[in-house]
Amino acid sequence: VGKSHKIDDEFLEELEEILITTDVGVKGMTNILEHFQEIAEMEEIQDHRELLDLLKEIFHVILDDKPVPIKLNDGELTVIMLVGVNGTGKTTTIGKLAKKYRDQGKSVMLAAGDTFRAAAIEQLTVWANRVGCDIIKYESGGDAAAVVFDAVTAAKARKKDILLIDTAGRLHTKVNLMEELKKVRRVIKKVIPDAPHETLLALDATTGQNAVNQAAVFHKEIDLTGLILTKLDGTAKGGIVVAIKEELKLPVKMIGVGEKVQDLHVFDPSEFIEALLS
Amino acid sequence: SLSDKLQGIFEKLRGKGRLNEKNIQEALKAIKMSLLEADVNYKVVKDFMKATKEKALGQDVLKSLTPAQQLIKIVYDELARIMGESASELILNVNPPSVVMLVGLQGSGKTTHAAKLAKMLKKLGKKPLLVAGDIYRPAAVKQIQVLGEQIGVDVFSMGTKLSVPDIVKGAMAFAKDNEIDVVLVDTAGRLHIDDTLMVELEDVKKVCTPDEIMLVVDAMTGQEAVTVAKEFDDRLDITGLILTKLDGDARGGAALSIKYVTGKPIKFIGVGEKLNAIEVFHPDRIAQRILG
Ligand SMILES: Nc1nc2c(ncn2[C@@H]2O[C@H](COP(=O)(O)OP(=O)(O)OP(=O)(O)O)[C@@H](O)[C@H]2O)c(=O)[nH]1
Ligand SMILES: Nc1nc2c(ncn2[C@@H]2O[C@H](COP(=O)(O)OP(=O)(O)OP(=O)(O)O)[C@@H](O)[C@H]2O)c(=O)[nH]1
Ligand SMILES: [Mg+2]
Ligand SMILES: [Mg+2]
Repeated sequence: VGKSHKIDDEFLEELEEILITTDVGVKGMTNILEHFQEIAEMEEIQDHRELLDLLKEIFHVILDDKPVPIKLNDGELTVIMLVGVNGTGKTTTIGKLAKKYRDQGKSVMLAAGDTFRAAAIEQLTVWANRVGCDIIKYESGGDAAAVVFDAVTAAKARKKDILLIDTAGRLHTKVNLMEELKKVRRVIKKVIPDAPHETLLALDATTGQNAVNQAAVFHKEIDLTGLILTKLDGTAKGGIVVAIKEELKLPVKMIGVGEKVQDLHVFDPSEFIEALLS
Repeated sequence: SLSDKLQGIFEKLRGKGRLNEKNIQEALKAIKMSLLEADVNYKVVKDFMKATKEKALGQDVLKSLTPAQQLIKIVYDELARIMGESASELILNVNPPSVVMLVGLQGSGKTTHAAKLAKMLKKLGKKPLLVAGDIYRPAAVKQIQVLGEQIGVDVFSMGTKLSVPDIVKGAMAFAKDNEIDVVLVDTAGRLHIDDTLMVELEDVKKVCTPDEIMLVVDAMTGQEAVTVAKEFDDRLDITGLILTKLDGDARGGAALSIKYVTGKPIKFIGVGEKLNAIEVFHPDRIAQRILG
């Protein structure tokens, strides 16, 4: 952030540029600028270094200080469902999560809940083989809810620690596809009322403000528990998660930083904020 | 909508006597925010607003009886001018086979749109060939084979052990021997900053001398659209773009940013997952969507 030493128009414009170019979005920017001006006037902040620290602080307040991990049930099956619009990295992320939990000595099962897209089941099967875990899958074109019902039943019967459910990509604007997702959630609850224990939205870091619409609709329809921000190894900053946290209170739990099985990390707000402002 | 917003702004000003340069600022700010909300690139919006302001003052919008309408028209005309005058055609070679390469970031819709183009070309009486150029993504070859089967188009594959340029070389030989009209080369998704994989695309280009290199871009892409498009364009000299997933509610500002910065035309849009969900791009329609 540049050379101005007080909150003048030049400084506000620089702030606007940072917030927009990192995809925090117009609404996120407006909220942050309001917080900013209130606090800065109260504390009579005049030094530009202090202004930058204040911005960091506001981000910390919005994103929380410490990572929010994926909640695992102790000694009981944890059901984790991945959802999101097309191409955001759901299937790949499930492969990475499976590896992470296998490395922790947990038994993992996958559910091939994308029964629609060409070779979706084959794609998930490659990951199951790579990681060394069971996969419940049927013929392509079948009923997604049926596969998921059987997978939850099987995971419970075989005393698995973790069940990872892949779902087909779908635009949040497609009412019938959102209804299908709600049906999948209902059948999960038929087997385990408390499940899914985590419903994670895979969000592509290159996405602009449409990410807020995605999160809002998915959250309204099927109750999200968090986000996984993928493709952060690119040049996009993924700032929209700040707006999503502010508006919907949904935290980012994990980040995807590549296409390999190990490219999944716990979301660290401090590192993320540093990268946003770098 | 933006035009409602501007109407409201100018009506409020009407009571306050003569319109002047200062109170047109509120209207200009509303336009700027609308473009930023549409994910148009920040720098592009700055340039655009500078040109818009000059036009607005020059045309003396302030003296107009309908300043909101006049301002909207200035903005809309400028948007449409940037997007290009009319839909661009697919470049097909006089001497077959024509070659179309599809490139872009991970998950943008390349494989799906290779198949959509193949289906479209088949309907036009051409003999297309799909090339399985993604040797990395799990079951990528299977994916394009399944799509090829669905539309009755041959898929050329040499598995995942040979290099992509070698596979494409094989595809070109096959195409010539089998009287193929159009070769559609699907490639793996990649980051514009991955030099090794960008070099792979440059090598593929050398091997098949494409008539079209289409950058496939997701309509929901945010600010980074310009950086990505510029890098692919600088390295490959793309000939056009396919903007995908426009069946959602993304405003699609990336389209304006990319056209403004690269000058390359958007030729097609993807409007669904089914293989018939592809349309020729119409610049005026996206201008309306971006403005909001
Ligand atoms: N660079 C990068 N690529 C990723 C990341 N996560 C996924 N990908 C790539 O993104 C593309 C799409 O990934 P998928 O896992 O198929 O996405 P999906 O959400 O399951 O897609 P659909 O099921 O079709 O909706 C693939 O090429 C992945 O390798 C990431 O963190 N970084
Ligand atoms: N709704 C909608 N979905 C689309 C459209 N185009 C592609 N998709 C979906 O987006 C997802 C990704 O499409 P792919 O064709 O696999 O994308 P890709 O660019 O080949 O992905 P990589 O090879 O992994 O880089 C799939 O779920 C497609 O069905 C579109 O226009 N609309
Ligand atoms: Mg998938
Ligand atoms: Mg592909």
